[in-house]
Order: sequence, then C-alpha cells, then structure tokens
Amino acid sequence: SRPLGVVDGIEVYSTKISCKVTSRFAHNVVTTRAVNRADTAKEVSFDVELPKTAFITNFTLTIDGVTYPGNVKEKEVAKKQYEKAVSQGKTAGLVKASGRKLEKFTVSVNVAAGSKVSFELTYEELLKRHKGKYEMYLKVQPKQLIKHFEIEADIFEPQGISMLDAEASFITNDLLGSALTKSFSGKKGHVSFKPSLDQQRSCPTCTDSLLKGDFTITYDVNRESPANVQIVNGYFVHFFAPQGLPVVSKNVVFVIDVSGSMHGQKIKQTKDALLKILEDMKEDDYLNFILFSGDVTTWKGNLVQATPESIQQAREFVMNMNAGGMTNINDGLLRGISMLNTAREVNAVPERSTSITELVQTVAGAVAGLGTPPSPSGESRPKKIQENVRNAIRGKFPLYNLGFGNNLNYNFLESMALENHGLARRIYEDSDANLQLQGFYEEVANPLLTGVEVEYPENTILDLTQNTYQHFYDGSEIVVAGRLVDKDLNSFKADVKGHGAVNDLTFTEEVDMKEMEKALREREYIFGNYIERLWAYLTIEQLLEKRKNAHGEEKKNLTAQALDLSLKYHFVTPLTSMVVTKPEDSEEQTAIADKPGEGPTDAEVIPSMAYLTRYQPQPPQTPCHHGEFPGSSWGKAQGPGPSTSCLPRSQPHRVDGD
Amino acid sequence: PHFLIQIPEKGDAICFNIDGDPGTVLRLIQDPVTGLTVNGQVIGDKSPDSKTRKTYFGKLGIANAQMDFRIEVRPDKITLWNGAAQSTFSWLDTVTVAQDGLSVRINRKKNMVVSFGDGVTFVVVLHQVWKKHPIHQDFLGFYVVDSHRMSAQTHGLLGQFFHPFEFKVSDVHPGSDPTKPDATMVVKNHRLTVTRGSQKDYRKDVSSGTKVACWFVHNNGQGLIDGVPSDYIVPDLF
Repeated sequence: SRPLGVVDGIEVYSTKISCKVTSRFAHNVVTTRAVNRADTAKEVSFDVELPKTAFITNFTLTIDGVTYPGNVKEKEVAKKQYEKAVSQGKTAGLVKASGRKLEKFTVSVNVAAGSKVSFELTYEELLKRHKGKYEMYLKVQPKQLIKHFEIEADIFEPQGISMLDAEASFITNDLLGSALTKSFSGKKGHVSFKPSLDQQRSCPTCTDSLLKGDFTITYDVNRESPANVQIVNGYFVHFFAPQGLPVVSKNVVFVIDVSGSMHGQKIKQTKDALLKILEDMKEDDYLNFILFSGDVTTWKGNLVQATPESIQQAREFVMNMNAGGMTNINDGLLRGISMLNTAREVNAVPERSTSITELVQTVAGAVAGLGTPPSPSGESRPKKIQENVRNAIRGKFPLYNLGFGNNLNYNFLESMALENHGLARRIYEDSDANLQLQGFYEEVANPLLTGVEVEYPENTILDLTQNTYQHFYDGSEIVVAGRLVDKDLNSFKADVKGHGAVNDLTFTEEVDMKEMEKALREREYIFGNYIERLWAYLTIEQLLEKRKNAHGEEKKNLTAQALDLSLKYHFVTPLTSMVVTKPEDSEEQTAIADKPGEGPTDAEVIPSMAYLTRYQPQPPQTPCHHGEFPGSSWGKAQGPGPSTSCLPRSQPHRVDGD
Repeated sequence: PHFLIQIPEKGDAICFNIDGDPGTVLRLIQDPVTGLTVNGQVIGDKSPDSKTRKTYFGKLGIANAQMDFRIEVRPDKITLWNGAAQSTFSWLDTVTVAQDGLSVRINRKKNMVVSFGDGVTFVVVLHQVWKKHPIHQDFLGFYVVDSHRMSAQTHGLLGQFFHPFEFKVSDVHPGSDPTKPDATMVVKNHRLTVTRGSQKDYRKDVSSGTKVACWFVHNNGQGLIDGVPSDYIVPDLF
C-alpha cells in the first residue's frame, strides 16, 4: 500500500506559502519540501505561479541539507550559464506568462534515492489599490495530497485595517471552509488556510486534491486621513488616497475598431460593455463614439452631454454597430482627438469641467483589435500613427488603449498609451470580456483630482519616485517614495496639490518622527528595510515603464539605472536573471529564474525573452510526467539514474502569447 | 453657548449666554446683501441628567447663496457643497480648498478658516474632549475675524454687532460674588445690570485659551440683543 501523498516515489510532505505584508509591500515565500522514497533517482519539479507585477528576489534549493542559493545576474551573463546547462542536456528553470495575471516559475532537479529536497522561492510586490481595496492573488493547484499544506498571511498596516477578506475559488463546502481563518484588529490582519489531508481530498475515498484555483486576499486600510507617510532608516513612503471628493465630470470619446477582426464575439462583447458603461455615465459627462474600419464614422458631429435622451440614442447607436472591413486606426484616433480638442476650444463643454476633463479624464478608449492579420487602410506604420497621435494630443489628456484578444500588436498599443499619459490593457477573449472592458472603464470613470503634484520641501529629499499624476481616481492610491537627505530629521512635511471638480485642493501632511516611531513599533511585523525595498521596487517599475518609450542615450541611461537597482536589491526584473547552480556529478546543473515581458518591443529585449520562454529540445530525452501542486508541480523522470535529466513532453517553441 | 462681543474701539467686551434646548438652531449671521448666512445648532452634554445644563455648538452651517456654496461643520466631519457637488473632509486632514472668491483651510485637529474674498473671514475651532468622558462631548467654537465686507443690513445673534453701537457702563459696585463686581450698562435704550466676568478666546490655544474680560449680560442677553432669543431660532441649519 502506497503511503498517502506519495506519487511515483516522490512524497511532497510540506508546502507553505508565507506572506508578510507591511504597508502594502508584500514579501512572499513559497517553500516546498519533498523526499524521494523510490529506490532510484527521480526528478522533482517545482512550479510557482506568481503575479506578473511581482519580482522574484530569491530562490534556493536545498538537497540533503546543502543549500544552493540564487544569484541575480545581468541577463546576458545568466544567459551564457543557462545555454551551457541546456546544451549539456541539463534542466533549467523558466518563468513564463500564465493567464491574465500570473507568471509561472518552473524548475526541476534530480534527487537521489532517499534524499530530501527543499525549494524556496521568494518574491515581492507592491499591492496596488483598485476599486477601494488591495488584492493579493495566489494560485493553488495541487494534484497530490500534501501532509502539511499551509497558506499564512500576516498583514501589518500602520493606518489600521478597515476590512479583510480571503476567498478560495475551490472552497465548496463547510468542511474546507473550516480550514480557512481570517481575522483583523487594529493594525494587524491574519489569514490562515490549513486544510488537512482529508479536507484536501476531492472525494472521501479519492487520493487527488480538490485544491485547485485562486486564493485571493483582499483588504483596505482606514482612511481617516487622506495621506500617510512612513519613514524608516532614511527612506520614506507617502500614500495618498483622499475620500469624499466629488467626481470630476468627463468628456469621453470611445474610438472603436469595427473592422473585420472584431467580427463575432468581440463586437458583441464590446457592445455589451458599452451598454453597461452608458448606464453608468453621469449627466455632467460628455461623450461620443468614433467607429473605424476602412472608414471612420462618428455617432454625433461633436461631444454630446450624457442626458437621459442622448444616452438612449447612444444605446441605439451601440446596438447597431457591425464589424467588417479594414482597419484605419490612425484616422479613427485622430478624429476622436480632434473632437476633444475642438470641444475645449469652442467651449462646447462647461468651462471648469472642460479644463479638467480635457486634461485628465477625457478617455480616448481605443478598443482596438488590430486585425489578424492586420488589414490596414490609411496610415499603417505604427511609428507614424504614434507620432500623429502624440502631436494631436500634445499631453492634454490621456489615451487609454484596450486591446482585444491575443493576436494584436499590444506593444504598439501600450507604447502609444504610455506616451500619452494613459495605459493599455489587454482584454482577454473570454466569456467575461465585456466585464473586463467595463471594469477598466470603472477604474478610470471616477477621477477625483486632476493635475496632482506631490511636493516636499526643497533639499530634504533625494531619488524621488514619480510625484506628478494626471489624475487621482476614486478607489485607487498614489504612492510616492524617496530618500531623506537628513536621516535625523524631527519632522517631515509633504503637500499634495490637485484640481478637484469645483475647486483646487492642497493636502498637507506633517509627520512627527516620534509619533511615527510609535506607529511602526510592531517590529515583529516589519521586515527590516521594507520601505527601502518598496522604494527600489517602485523606482525600478517606473524606470522600466519609462524605458519602453525612450530611445538612444535616454534608454541606455534608464536601462543602466534599472539594472543597477535590480542587481543591488536582488530583484529578478526583465533586465536580470537569477541563477542557481547545483554541482552534480562533477558537472553543474543550473536553474534560472527570469521575468518575461509582454512581447517583442525592441531588439534588446526580444532575444533574451525568446530564449527564456523556450524549452530547448534535446533528443533523445525522456519525457517528464508532471503532476501539479499548490503553486507547484511535481513530476518524476522515468530515467534510470542520478545523472539522467528529462524534458517536458510538450515543448512550446514560441514566445508565449503575452 | 457663550457669546463674546469685543469692541476694540472701546477696549472692552460684552458677553452673554444663550441657553437654547439641544437641537435648536440659532441664526448667528445673516447678510441679505452678500448672501452670507451662519447658523449654529446647539448640543448639550451626553447625559441629559447632568446637574449643570451646559450647551454648545455641535453643528455650524455656513452658506453663501450667491456662490451656491455651503459648509456644514461638525466635530466629526466637515462637508462642503458647491451646488450639488459634495466634498467631505475629516478633522484629521490638513487641507486647503480654494476657488474663486473662497478659501477654506482645515488645520488638522485644530481649526478651520473660511474666507469669502477679501473682507470676510470666519474661524471654527474644534474642541475635543476625552472620548470616554461621561458627560461632555466634542463641540465647536465660532469666531468672526473679519467682517468689513459684510453689509450694514447684517443681522443675527452675532451679525447685529458688526455695526458700531453705543454702550455705557457706570455705577460699578460689589455684586453677589465678591470677585465679580456688578455695574449698570446702558445699551440700545435699555438699562441693564451687568457683571464683570471673563470669557476665553480659543483661537490661538485651543486647550487653555486666552482670557478676555467682559461685561456679562444676564437673562440670555436680554436688552442687549435685538428682540428675544427665540427670534433667532430657525428651523434648519441651511
């Protein structure tokens, strides 16, 4: 009789996901322990799915008590080691995109008979506030019962926690529900999920696990004050999220691709989303629709106030939209931009709301499923379209690009959105695409402030992260971090200026260092230099984003800065890789952790990404049989001895869809 | 609530109390020309059985009809309305709200300064007491710092004193409290017996305040104020 939890000789006896969140900065450690109970060497693989926004900071492999630590290296340096390992038929770890929100880290090693192996992956991320809450997302996917399975999350928020929830998509009955506990009081919150072996079974007599799905922790903090500043070891972070302000009215132009590539489900889902969005529009808002295929058609000649009558007409217009023909995104966008500019020039929208909405919340939402394959008409050169759009907008309002489906030039959309102070989102072609569209609109539908500037007294700070924002949206949060020139400051002052719907506001935050110390006294909850790491994370993230639209010398400098920080703070970013080398049989076995991007953008990034997201076929190799477990997969090799390696049975030979 | 009327040209001050029932709203300032109105709602102690029946302002409503602007100030929050647009702030905010002809500055846990253009400035002071105090609760103080742009038609419990008025104090003599002499005050064609006392100005120091000596007019300011206190009761804050 086979012991429970032993599959093909490998027993996974423990998996723990430990999350420590301090002031939105999450430090997660995934530890898995296994033993090879077979008579021969077996391959054990370890998969973790982590958020795309996270950076891996450490990976260690411990075999029979000997730990092999990970080293973060510049991608090119790591690449050589990786290629060497692969050319020798050795296993190598990979990170590739997995679904909408996640990346998958995979590594496997050979473990001698009777040996124990332990994998530990650490990653960090700054939790961002959306629609009034922070969300931490964990993927749980075991196909094997695990004796000690545990998810533990400790949250410490100096502002106090206002709500905390944890949900598992796979919890289907009360029995499993009892394995989940969640509590919060004051500044501390705790979530624990510890299903017993019996609770993990998919049925009372089954040996396979029902733990398969998403585990999501959501919380928010008290907002008695609009801002909160924290300072530790000379680094500060400033969170700003005022409440109770009126919503700035918007002028929205929806620029919609109705070319043949949108035919069928995409146009139907777009219609559904637009109809819902129309329901949510406020009477102070102004709107119009621009449809482009080979030609450009507009709903109205100019922006129209969202009165009940015009909303009804808009509904009818949306319901009659049909897809077909070629794609002329250039003229569609330029028509929309021109309409917004004209509305401002001729005062067709109220003066105060005009200046606000045009600068901030005028949404030129290009629901652009660039044809598959593109069938452009009009201007089709992406660089030229970008230039035209940039020159037309001239920084006056943001452009949001929503790309539908997988086969579009997402980098073009993203690049264009970023250089026009907006952002791009991919809309996944699933049944909930209409909700994705609608959800995005809701995120940007309620601007409370425009032209937000966060100011600190001159000569007191260094290395500030982004401190100007075109808008602050209800339910979101602005985060600015930096370094203090004088560590021994007694007090610290910050001003946040912005334009509200009807007046200008200046929020002042004064910090007394002694009070601060009291607030951050819960040392056991604070992982040492979390503000410094949060600052580094945010700085790298912003440098990488800026880099996407930089050229020449500027791009070189941004890359150098981001690389320098990634190496200094041990972050696996798109510029670095983590290498774990395990000496084995006088040879080296190399594992590598790496971070993929959205897809090809330039010559510097593509080659390394392509190689990293490929498994190298090395026949004759024995295929692995992979099982999966919580954020991890386990498999065994059918091979005979310790030096045998294996490769996955299916070998994708392209950069993943993202 | 206590009322303190400082008359700088005389270097003196007059004070009186208005003992309205909790919930009563009193008209403090009304200027039909500028459209400015300030009303205050009275609150009492937490326990209605407390021996001393003290009342305070628990809510203030400042409105400018011409600007279609209103502020409701409470010890727990401050709400601004520009037409239908509503903004809510907490006393934990330090924030400046500025628009044409208006400036509102909230100083965290201390006070709020409201200015209508150049010439009308009010200060609302937050008085916080211990949260678990068995009797007292948080209340507000209201100060007129500048009223020179308000019209001569301004009225209300405070507004009527924005215009120069004559009063004379004579016959200072010992009163029932040896430390507080009584005197005779002639004001608005009334002859009143007043008592020398003091009130506090909490604008600079919200915990201790600054003592201001004044002549106290008894009986809810009767004789000093135009009409009777009930004339100043209005149905709503706005």
